[in-house]
Amino acid sequence: THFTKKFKTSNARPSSLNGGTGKFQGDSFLVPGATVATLLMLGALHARRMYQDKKTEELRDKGVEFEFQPDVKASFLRLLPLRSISRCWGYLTSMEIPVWLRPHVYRAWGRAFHSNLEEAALSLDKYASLKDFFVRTLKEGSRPIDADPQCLVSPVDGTVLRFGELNGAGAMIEQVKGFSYSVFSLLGASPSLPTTTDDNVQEEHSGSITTTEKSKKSWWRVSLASPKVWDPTLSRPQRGLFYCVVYLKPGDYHRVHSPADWNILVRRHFSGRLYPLNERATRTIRNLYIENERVVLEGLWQEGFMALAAIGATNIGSIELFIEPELQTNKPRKLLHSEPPEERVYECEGVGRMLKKGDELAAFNMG
Amino acid sequence: STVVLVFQAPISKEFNGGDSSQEFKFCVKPGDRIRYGEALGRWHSS
Repeated sequence: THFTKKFKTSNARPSSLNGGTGKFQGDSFLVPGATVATLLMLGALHARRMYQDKKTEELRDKGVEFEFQPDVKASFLRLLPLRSISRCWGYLTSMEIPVWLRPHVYRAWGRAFHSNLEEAALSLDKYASLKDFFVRTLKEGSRPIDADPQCLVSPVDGTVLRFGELNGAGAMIEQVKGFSYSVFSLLGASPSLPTTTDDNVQEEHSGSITTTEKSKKSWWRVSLASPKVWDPTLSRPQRGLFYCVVYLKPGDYHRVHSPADWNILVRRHFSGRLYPLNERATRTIRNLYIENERVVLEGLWQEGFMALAAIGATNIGSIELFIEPELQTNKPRKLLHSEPPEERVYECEGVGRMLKKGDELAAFNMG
Repeated sequence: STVVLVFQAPISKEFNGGDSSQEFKFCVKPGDRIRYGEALGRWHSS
């Protein structure tokens, strides 16, 4: 109605800019027209993405597993200055929004990305920028921490993509069916990464024992299984190496918490690329998780080794560590990049960084 | 953004009559939504 009225007014009162000829009326209509067209295009793209997400979820529910399939769009992404785009996005989203507009912008964000705004710790008009809103804290009690001492809790809100057990030093994590990456490449060369299970270690130590001797030992164990000769090490649980991959959607709460009582000994920062990390990207980009910028925290918990890799993406490129606020990620960089990871050993400064289960650890920031 | 967690956890015992009560088991499945503080996996002493 506004545009129609404006158009009619323009017709009734030809602009004096063109000597009253009325030629300017078309131009004055073009600007709001272009804005409307852009908004419509963005709306259409968003609707298309939501439709595709829904279809993907339906297929996943039916048990269809997607296979790795590189395509032209993925190759094209390599040519884009994703780091600059990410930093520019960060700059735009850090701009202060007028107080009256804040609730509208954040509610629109919440509707688009299915965020639960009721959980936000502050009222919506208190978040000065979209960036501040994105890393909002939650109301106390929103996330009860599972108190079972024999459980490991999720460090983030998100969608579980994959999990499983790893075997040996060359252990591979499946990115998507048909493509895997090595856990060593993800975490970096780590001397504390267990390369074998306890079971394998025992087998390696007894490598020279013949099969006959092994069977004799088994017999002795069976025949002498009394409290007097019982060896506690035999019934002690052995340990394996596991992994779990959790994806955070744009509407999710974006802070990272400690999954257990954890003593963090080392931090590594890999300054890599900033590809998107959505479902499509995991299917089409090789080595997505080991090419992207990430922060790896490594340490010990009650059952042994534990490492957490927080991987950045184009829109959420920087990772803020609350245990090391001076760490800067998503920095501008040279075109050629083959830098080794930057490492900091917390252990040298004492006993490492002790965290309790559920303690706040890091946050993913926009840009 | 994505988080990958790599950790050691108990696996099944061999010398306890096949009892795997101390084995770490994930209590989620791929595609599940999870919130921080919720259990990813558990193990229990017999």
